Amino acid sequence: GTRIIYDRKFLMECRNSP
Amino acid sequence: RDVMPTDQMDKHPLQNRWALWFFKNDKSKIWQANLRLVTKFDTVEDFWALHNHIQLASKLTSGCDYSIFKDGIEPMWEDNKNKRGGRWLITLPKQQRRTDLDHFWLETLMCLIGEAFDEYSDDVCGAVINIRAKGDKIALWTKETENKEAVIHIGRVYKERLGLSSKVVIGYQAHADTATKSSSIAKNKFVV
Repeated sequence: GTRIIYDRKFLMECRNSP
Repeated sequence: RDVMPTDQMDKHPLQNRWALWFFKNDKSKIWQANLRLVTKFDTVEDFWALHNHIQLASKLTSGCDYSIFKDGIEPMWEDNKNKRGGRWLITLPKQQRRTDLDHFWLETLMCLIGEAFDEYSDDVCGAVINIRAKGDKIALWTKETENKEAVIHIGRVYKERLGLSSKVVIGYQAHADTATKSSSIAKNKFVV
């Protein structure tokens, strides 16, 4: 199947979103 | 979609469910009694909620560990998923606790939950941070020392993600060697 990959940039954006 | 609870909406699912473990050294108890499962998570948002809630690794007392492992794998050599494996080991001298430790640990966690090693991410079991007076350690555990291609790929990507200079060499040790070592230094099976 498809692997769910998140890069560093995306993860950090999620950290900062409300 | 009608049955999805509101708090699950708009969360980003992870490839794997992960478990956070905490170890606190209490010499009056046996090793296993000091190891506690804290919680499990499987979305990006739940990861950050957890990370923002718990104590930074650098603020833990000496003798404590955090471990993060895929659901179903216990943070010990003896687990069936770990016993043929090994670890990429980062050792930090005392003065780096203040400057680098929390940053390196967070990068490690993001490599794991984000599946940074592409198809070789299946070889990853988890990661451990040891807070020790004589020097802190961070280790990324993989499942099979014989999967050389996976181990090397993971090591190269990991070193790059930590931002380590090409002059720095990090080593991979088999758990079987670490468990039976007679000296304090286990031999490196691979280096990058």
